[in-house]
Amino acid sequence: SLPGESGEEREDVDQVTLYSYKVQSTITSRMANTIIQSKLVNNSPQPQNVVFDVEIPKGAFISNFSMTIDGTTFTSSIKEKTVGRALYSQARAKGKTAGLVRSKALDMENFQTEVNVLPGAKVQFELHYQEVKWRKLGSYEHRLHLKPGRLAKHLEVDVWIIEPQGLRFLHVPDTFEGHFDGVPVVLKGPQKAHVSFKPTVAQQRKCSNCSETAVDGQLVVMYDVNREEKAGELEVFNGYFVHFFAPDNLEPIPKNILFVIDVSGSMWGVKMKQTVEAMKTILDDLRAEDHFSVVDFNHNIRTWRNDLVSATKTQIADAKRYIEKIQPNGGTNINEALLRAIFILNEANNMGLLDPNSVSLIILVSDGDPTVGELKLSKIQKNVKQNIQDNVSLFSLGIGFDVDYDFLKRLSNENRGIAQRIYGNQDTSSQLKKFYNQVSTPLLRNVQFNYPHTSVTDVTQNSFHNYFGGSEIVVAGKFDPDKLKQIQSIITATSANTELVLETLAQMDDLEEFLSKDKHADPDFTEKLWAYLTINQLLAERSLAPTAATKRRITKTILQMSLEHHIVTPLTSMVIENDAGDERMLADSPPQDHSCCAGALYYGEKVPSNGIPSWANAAPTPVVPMRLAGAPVLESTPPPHVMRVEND
Amino acid sequence: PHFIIYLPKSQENICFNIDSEPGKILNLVSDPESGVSVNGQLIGAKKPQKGKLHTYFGTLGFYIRSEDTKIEITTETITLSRGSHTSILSWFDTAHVAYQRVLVSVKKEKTVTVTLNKELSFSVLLHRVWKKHPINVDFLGIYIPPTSKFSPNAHGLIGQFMHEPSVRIFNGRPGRDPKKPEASMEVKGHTLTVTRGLQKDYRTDIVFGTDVPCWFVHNSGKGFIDGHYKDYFVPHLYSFLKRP
Repeated sequence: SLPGESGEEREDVDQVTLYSYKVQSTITSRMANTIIQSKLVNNSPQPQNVVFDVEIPKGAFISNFSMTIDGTTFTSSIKEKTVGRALYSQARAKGKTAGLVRSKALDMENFQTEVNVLPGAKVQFELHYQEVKWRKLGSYEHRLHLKPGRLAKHLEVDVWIIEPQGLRFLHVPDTFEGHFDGVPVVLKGPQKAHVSFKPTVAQQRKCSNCSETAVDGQLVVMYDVNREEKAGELEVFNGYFVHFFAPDNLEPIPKNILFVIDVSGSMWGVKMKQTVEAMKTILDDLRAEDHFSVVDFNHNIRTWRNDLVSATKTQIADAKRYIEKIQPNGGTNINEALLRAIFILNEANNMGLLDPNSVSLIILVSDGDPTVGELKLSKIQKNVKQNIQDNVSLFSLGIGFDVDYDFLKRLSNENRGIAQRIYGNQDTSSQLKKFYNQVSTPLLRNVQFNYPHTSVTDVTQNSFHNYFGGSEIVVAGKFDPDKLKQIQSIITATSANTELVLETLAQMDDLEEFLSKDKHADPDFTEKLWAYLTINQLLAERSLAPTAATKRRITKTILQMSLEHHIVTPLTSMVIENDAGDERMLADSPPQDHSCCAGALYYGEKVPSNGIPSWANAAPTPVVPMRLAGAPVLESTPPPHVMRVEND
Repeated sequence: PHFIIYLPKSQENICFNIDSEPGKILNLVSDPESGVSVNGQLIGAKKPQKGKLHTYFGTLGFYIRSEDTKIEITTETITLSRGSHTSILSWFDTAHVAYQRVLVSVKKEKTVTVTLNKELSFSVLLHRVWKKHPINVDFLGIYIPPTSKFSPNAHGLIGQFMHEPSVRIFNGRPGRDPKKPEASMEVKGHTLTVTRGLQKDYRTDIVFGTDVPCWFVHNSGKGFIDGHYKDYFVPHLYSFLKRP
């Protein structure tokens, strides 16, 4: 009789065995390199389709992929998109596909490979990607999505963190609902840490006699670094430098903030409910010295108050009541809504009602494209740019997938802000609040990074409209080590009511010894960080390019850098082929909103470097000598000398 | 703390020490008319030496009334307050902060310079000692160049000398201790016995300092300073001196 006919439960023997699933992540000064490796065996008598599905953070750059199937190795190379497609079409691999697809998860995307494996054959996958850790709300968050798909004989995750500035704290929150309590092991030193996560097969099981794996989620490591100098940390190595700037202990700058909320019909239901809930918390967070108002729009434009009002408890309570009564309906007139908000700010500014030292922000929340009024997106962009004043920053939050995110990104980037996608689900409210918390505490305005030495070149965006508490501005550049023994940085900025000049110096060999002592430290982190920033900023500039020629020039630079630094960007593809070159797969970047530096809060500009402003060069206190010359000794007591007095 | 008062007209340095106790706040400059006060709070060494606990300036406070600006300098931080706004720098910074007429410049681990209106300026030096030293503690020094910018009623342990008193030093002679020459000094109606001494100016050499020969006034400057040094205790870091 066939096993199982006797009624006993024939355990479903897994056709494919996951022999090992290993993740190694190394963060060197915010630059993270991650390798995911998976080894499987097909134990069944039939060929099996095996999928290697890895979720990677949006904005990460894939740098390498290799695969070995039954002894045949496939390696990857980065090609210009059309070249990649041509190569692929010449030798499409049979029964093998690869690709980068949009993920449903928040700011993630999927790298998927599917291959057909013969009975008894072994297959190994290995993917490398790199990303920059952006500081948000006072910490860096490193998320590793673990999805082995089945129990693994060896499941090992190792995260090494190497921060020359020193670790202020490091924390591994429970993200598996307690299932793996006690499994993550954290070793933390002053400047380094190692987090390992190696559950046994038994620990991986969903339950004691289950055959499914409970490992399906994100391992999260949160940390922050020490900050001694307000001028930030300047790290130089290998001809590149990176400047991390995150000053604290500064007085928040008063803000004038206009919330522009889409209340068209498509916002009806969860989205509106979540938005109202978030707005109530956000309004409560306003500081007494802040000024605000609310503009809600569909095909009509309404305002809670026609001008900015002081964030007193009474006003906030009244604004909350107003928001609670909103009933979403009708079309979407983004153009008029933004112009109304801009008008309110301009009026207040022209009437001298705004504190000259304040920061003005517009936060647009919308879930769709314009359907009423001006529909042409480029015209809306033009209207906004023409009317908004230089001291106003526009931030756009796009809820869901119906919104033209690229439009919101362009709209924000060209008006000193950024856009962020918000997912329309039960989590909308916390996403809105989390975003607001990132911009709720402006600490500096007009922040400019200057590297006066002429042999410093290729500096990334170095001028920023605002600096918000809890975040970090990162600037990078190149220098000629033969000409420079140290790099000087001069940062000029305006805080609540003072002009600031912050200087710092970095010596060439500051990091040499530190990095050489750690086998995990990435000696190329400065170069990779510089390339990552440069390419991302170019991608954003490219979408704002005013002419086709400019766009072509930027495209050429991005392509050249992508190929040089061997990374998959929207302009390159990864061709995966066997040694013979007669089997090829193609991995493309998904059509994604490649906003500059997913996760960064800033979209700045590049401005020429200046020196120290004249006011800061005020002559130091005159060293008025106190007759330091040896006063005539009254008595020449042999030998002529002057004695000390007690208490010296 | 040691005081060195340079008298430009007589071209003499006059020194004195104030031996007091940790926590006390000494008024250094008090000029209600121009609205500037400078006070120094004492800290003690980690433990007494030969039964005596040395005291130093651990915190200096500057108050500039016209700008509603307070600057507190400790051996760790430089706190700038204007009205309800506060910003904190550290000695690790190299920074310049301009509050309209007040400029505060920090040179990493060395000096803080407070300049008012580009004409009045004070330098504060940081003396960073070896953390594990059994006795020594970090402390501050303050240097105030002679200026005519204070009002005639400026006072305080240092402020009172902005308007130079006339001194006459005569009858130089070997002291009771033959190694310590003495002389007589006429000042403010008193005739004091002073001893030839050597103090230090650390502005050009923060470690060893530069020798400054001076006439040392004993008993905490009695007779050279107006009144008794205890008259210069003030309750807060930003107080003006209450004068009789």
